This record gives sequence, C-alpha cells and structure tokens, in this order.
Amino acid sequence: ATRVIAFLNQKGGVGKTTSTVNIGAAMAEAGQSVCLVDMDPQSHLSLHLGIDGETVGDTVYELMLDPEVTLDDVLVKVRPNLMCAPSRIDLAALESELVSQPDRHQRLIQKFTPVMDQYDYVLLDCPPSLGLLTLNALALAQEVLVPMQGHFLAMQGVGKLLETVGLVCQGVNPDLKVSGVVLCMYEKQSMHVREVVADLDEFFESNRGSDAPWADAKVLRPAIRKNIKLAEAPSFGQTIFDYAPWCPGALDYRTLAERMIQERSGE
Amino acid sequence: ATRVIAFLNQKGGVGKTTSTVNIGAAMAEAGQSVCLVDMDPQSHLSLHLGIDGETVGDTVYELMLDPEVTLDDVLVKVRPNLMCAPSRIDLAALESELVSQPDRHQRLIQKFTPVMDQYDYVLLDCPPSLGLLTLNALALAQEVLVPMQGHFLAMQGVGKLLETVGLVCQGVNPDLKVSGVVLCMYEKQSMHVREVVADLDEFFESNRGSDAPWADAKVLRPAIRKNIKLAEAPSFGQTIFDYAPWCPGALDYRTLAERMIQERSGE
Ligand SMILES: Nc1ncnc2c1ncn2[C@@H]1O[C@H](COP(=O)(O)OP(=O)(O)OP(=O)(O)O)[C@@H](O)[C@H]1O
Ligand SMILES: Nc1ncnc2c1ncn2[C@@H]1O[C@H](COP(=O)(O)OP(=O)(O)OP(=O)(O)O)[C@@H](O)[C@H]1O
Ligand SMILES: [Mg+2]
Ligand SMILES: [Mg+2]
Repeated sequence: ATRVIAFLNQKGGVGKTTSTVNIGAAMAEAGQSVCLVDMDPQSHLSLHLGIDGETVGDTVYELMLDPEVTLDDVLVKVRPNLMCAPSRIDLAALESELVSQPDRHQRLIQKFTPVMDQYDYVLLDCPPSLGLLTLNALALAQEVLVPMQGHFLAMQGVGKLLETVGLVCQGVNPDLKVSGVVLCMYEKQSMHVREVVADLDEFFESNRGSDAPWADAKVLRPAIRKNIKLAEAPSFGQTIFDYAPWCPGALDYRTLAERMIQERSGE
Repeated sequence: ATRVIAFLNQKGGVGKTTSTVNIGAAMAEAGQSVCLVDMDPQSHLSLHLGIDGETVGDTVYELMLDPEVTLDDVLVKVRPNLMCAPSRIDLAALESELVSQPDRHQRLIQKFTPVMDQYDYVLLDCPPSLGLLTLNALALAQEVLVPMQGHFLAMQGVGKLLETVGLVCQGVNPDLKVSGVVLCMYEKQSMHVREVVADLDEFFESNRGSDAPWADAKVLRPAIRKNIKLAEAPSFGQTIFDYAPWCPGALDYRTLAERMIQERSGE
C-alpha cells in the first residue's frame, strides 16, 4: 500500500524541502517508486530538482484549480523511479481563488486517489504556513514528518503545529498520524542541541499509548548533520546523490531513507 | 535624528530576530538609546530578551488595536539604554481584526511619532511575511535591512522582497530605503556562499545611481558567522552579550553595530 507523507512545519527554513527531495531521491535509488509533490508557491522543491517553473507547463496550481487537469498532465519524471508534481508562483493565488469552494480542502486528494497505487511513496513538501495548501496536503497524507532544527527558537511553535495536526485529524482526516521528527542541520557538538533533542525524546515517550495523533511519534535517527553540500546542491538543480553522493549529508539522508523503508516492510 | 530600521525578510529562519536583538543590544552597550519592537506573533524577540508573554501586560497587539493605549504602556526596560515593545500570540489576530479599517497601515506610526525623539534607534523585528504587521513596520521605518543566508534557496525571493519594498515606497512610505543586507549564519569556507555573496555585491553595485529604493544598498560587513552560541542565548532569555560576550557571534554583531553607528555620525 502506498505510504503518503507530508513534510510539515509552519516555521520557515527548517529543512522541509531539503528533506523531501533527498529522502525521496534516496528511496528512488533504492528501487522504490516515488512521487514528490511541491505544495509551496516558492517552488523550492521544483528548483531543487532542476525544473524550470517558466517552461514546465501545467503544475499543482492548475491541478487543484481545473477539474479537467489530471495528475498525469503535471507529472515530470526527474530521475529513475522519481516523479515530481511541480509548482510555480501562481500557486500563491490559489487560497483566495478557492476561498468559497466547499471542496477546497479536497482539491488535491481528488486528483491523487485514482492513481495512488502506482507509487510506493508520495512525499508532499509543504509551505511554511498552516493555510489552504498545507490543509490539502494533510487531507491526502496518512502521516506527517516534522523537519526541525535542534535550537530553542526553532522549537517554539511545535506545540501549535501538533495542535493543528490534531484539529485536522478531527476535521479533515481522522487517520492522520504524526510519525516523527526529522532533525535537520544537526550540530552534535552543542550541549544545548542535545538537551533540546532529549526534551523531544522525552515528550514523545510520555505520549506513548495516548490517543493523540503523535502517540507513536519519535525523533527519527540519524539526525541530518549540518553539511554545506546540502545547501549547494539545489543551485545546480541536483539532489545530494547527484552532487556529492558520499558526503555526510548524503550518508545521513540515505541511512534515514533506508530505515524508513525497512520499518514499513517490517509492518 | 532617530534612525528607524525594519529587519525584513519574508523567508523564515534567516536571522531577523537574532540580528534585531544583538545589533540593538550592542548599540545600547555603546551608549545609544535603543527601542526594539516585536512585530511577530511568534514573539521570538520578546522571548530572546527574557520577556514572558503571559505576564507582560499590554503588548504591541493592544497598542495597535486600542486608541487609548500609549507606547509607554507597553514598553519594558530590558537592559540599560534598551527598551522593548513586546508581542504575544494574540497579535496573529490583528490582521483580520483591522482588515476593514482605513488607517490599518498607520496603527504603529500613530503611536510612535509623538515619542520618537527619545531614541537614537528604533529597530523593528518583522514576521516572515509581507502582511499587515510588516506593512505597519514599513510605514514607520526609514530604512530596511535584509537579513539573509548566503545559500541558493535562501536567495530566492529576494527579487520579490525588493519589489514589495518598491511598492511600499510608492504607496505607504515614499522615503523608505533599503540600506543593506546582513549576512547571517555565514560559512566562509564555502565557495558556493562566496559566489552568492559576490552576486549580491554585484547586483547592488549595478544599481548605484538608479532611483530604486536600493540604489544605496550594500552587503554590510562583517558577515555574522555561524556560531552555536547565538542559537543558545535565547533559551536563557539572554542577548549574546549576556551569554558569551567574546564569542565569534558577539564579535561580529558588536563590530557590525559599531560600523552602523559610525556611518550615521559620518552623515
Ligand atoms: N543539513 C543541512 N546542512 C546545511 N544546509 C542545509 C541543511 N538542510 C537544509 N539546508 C539549507 O538551509 C536552507 C533551508 O532549508 P530548506 O529550504 O530545506 O527549509 P524549508 O523548511 O523547506 O524552508 P521554507 O520554509 O522556506 O520552505 C536552505 O538554503 C537549505 O539548502
Ligand atoms: N549566526 C548564527 N549562528 C547560529 N545560529 C543562528 C545564527 N543566527 C541565527 N541563528 C539561529 O537560527 C534560527 C533562526 O534565526 P532567527 O530566529 O533569528 O531567524 P528569523 O528570520 O527571525 O526567523 P523567523 O522568520 O521565524 O522570525 C534560530 O534558532 C537562531 O537562534
Ligand atoms: Mg521549503
Ligand atoms: Mg524572527
């Protein structure tokens, strides 16, 4: 069965796009059939994969606005086993264009449900907000991963994020679960960071067996180390596995993706 | 004359709050009279200075909503020469509460103009968006500093940001100027980062003598090096000058603030 994962954090610059691209690319290299979906008008995921928003044709914007457009019309094959539904800046207009449509939270799931079983994984890169685009991603997703930095200020807002997931679970998608946190830009020599991570581990531990949507959540390992190569790769339209396949960032994302795949086959 | 500076970037997590707090604190230590304004419902600037949103009393929210509330009612003295107008999460409601008010962009400037000359510097920490809160900050500001990371993805959106400043200049505040970019979390060993910065220098150079609001803008030096101490300080409610006054992050912000002060007295 297809595993549908939304990469969610309303805080900006925490590693959502970098994680969606590189976990997706690692899974595709491991032979999984993967679809990446760019839900952000900033189009960083699309840019990261080398897709040009000017020339690409139909995107997630047209997919969600126009009943005639199918997922096949927008999908781009970017690597072996790796498809991408790209976005461009016009997607920013969608929220106001759909504001009074009764099915405005279902625009994405309507287009995906017929073709879902072609994929082992569908990974959705969310914008840094809890608005209509994110809600569409959450209506389609089965699980949420939260990319996060291990810093004090970066941790603020986690409570609100979990609260939103909780509301979405009650409203739009009762089966949605938070399966974990991806630690990004991790600096292990910092005691402060280790304390923040210990707090997170403890928080999740204390929620085991509850009926919260994060009852089975955990901090995924390995953390993704800070590695400048991960910031350089997108400027060439490359994943880390194109750009520097054995650098620390690549090792970490590859290991993380492998564990996610094993965990699923262990189910 | 008071210098009023808005720290602006719609991208999240680029160093706006860290820069507003530490440049302000450095200026206050150098004897300047400084007022810091938290325009973000996330209240990271307020947290960073050790202010508790639960117990603080009136904030920027009440200041902008209620004609009876004065700036003095909300100001908190946080250090010698350093005042703060804090925020709390309720500020998130302001945009919808004021949506049909004709003076909704002037709510901040109305409260500041009477008391401006008490300060050498007013520094405004903007949220990561170009909405009503940011527009109020820009209506009051004379200049904009753009904190930025020297990464490819972090650079996307600079064009849109400058375009917005341009629109605000024509509409809300004809005197507004972009005076520069603050490079945050700078990693000088990366060739990629040096290339991005060279592009930025070149862009500003090519705009000299134009009538764009960024005609006199430049990349400020020094860049602020990546230094974990800057991420640790806020968890103790401390500026970098309380927490680790001689660490690389403190050296960089102190030098940057000194140059900003000298530049002004050179006018
Ligand atoms: N482990 C890492 N090491 C170094 N740089 C990184 C790492 N992860 C991400 N980056 C860089 O940090 C910046 C922010 O990352 P990214 O764009 O993935 O965050 P995001 O959460 O998707 O941001 P947004 O909220 O704007 O969508 C980018 O410039 C990216 O290249
Ligand atoms: N030079 C630096 N070295 C290390 N960490 C830094 C540095 N500057 C900022 N940080 C950390 O990076 C994170 C983002 O910085 P900051 O909160 O200042 O950005 P911001 O632009 O204000 O974010 P937001 O858009 O959410 O308001 C914070 O955890 C902060 O402590
Ligand atoms: Mg992103
Ligand atoms: Mg901030």
